[in-house]
Amino acid sequence: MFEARLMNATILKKILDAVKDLLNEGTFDCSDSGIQLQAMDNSHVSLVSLTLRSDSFDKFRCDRNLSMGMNLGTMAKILKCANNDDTVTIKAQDNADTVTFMFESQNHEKVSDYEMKLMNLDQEHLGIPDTDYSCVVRMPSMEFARICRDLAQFSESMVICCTKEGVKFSASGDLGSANVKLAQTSNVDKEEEAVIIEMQEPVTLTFACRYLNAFTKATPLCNQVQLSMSADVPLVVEYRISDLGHIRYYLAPKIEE
Amino acid sequence: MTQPSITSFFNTR
Repeated sequence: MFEARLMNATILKKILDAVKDLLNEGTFDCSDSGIQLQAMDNSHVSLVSLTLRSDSFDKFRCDRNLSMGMNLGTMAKILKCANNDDTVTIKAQDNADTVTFMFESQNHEKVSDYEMKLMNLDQEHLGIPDTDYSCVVRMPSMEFARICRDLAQFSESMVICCTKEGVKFSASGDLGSANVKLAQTSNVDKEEEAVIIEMQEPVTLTFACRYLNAFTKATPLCNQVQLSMSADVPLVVEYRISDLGHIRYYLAPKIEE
Repeated sequence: MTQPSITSFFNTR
């Protein structure tokens, strides 16, 4: 028996919004430590890794490890049927071929349940090595989303150059070029507005704007985003999900032909 | 520039 409850549907809606543009389907691996989803986008350029810890759920029971393949478009449709302040309970029997989403209004007077067929997904699991990154940038997630949106107008690719002075985002194409420089925040009044750079070595890498923009769909989940970069390895774009866990996106840098 | 697949960086488990 699997049962996981959150007192508020909002967070689950935001999580689905953060993945559904990249992934059509995904396998939710459930164990007593929580729920994990790892999946590549259709073109195998980026990887999404979602971790939700069991101890942060309002109720969590997982008697046996369970892998539930879900159509994320359908799951998003079902979650649209929940009000933001509804309690959400996700339930499945062991070896079941369906999962049930139950929504309960705050006054307990409306209870709805939606059953969804599970899919048998033959997805590759990738082993992500522990990496000491040359540069780790923490910055406001809204600012990152804004920069990705603005620079995508100029080119398919964006160069991110990080030094200890700051981080520079650049794009150039037929229309012209754009550069946005952010300096490290000197005094931090509000932590969520800070730009903080931890640098071992400067890094310059090129990434596809399309994927970066897809990652910024997670912006409503967290005020800050963390970018971890090293030469010749995938960028990690991480959004923390309050005390529940995190969503990480991995994107391989573009290379010279 | 070319876009490599993420699978060329992470091993299949």
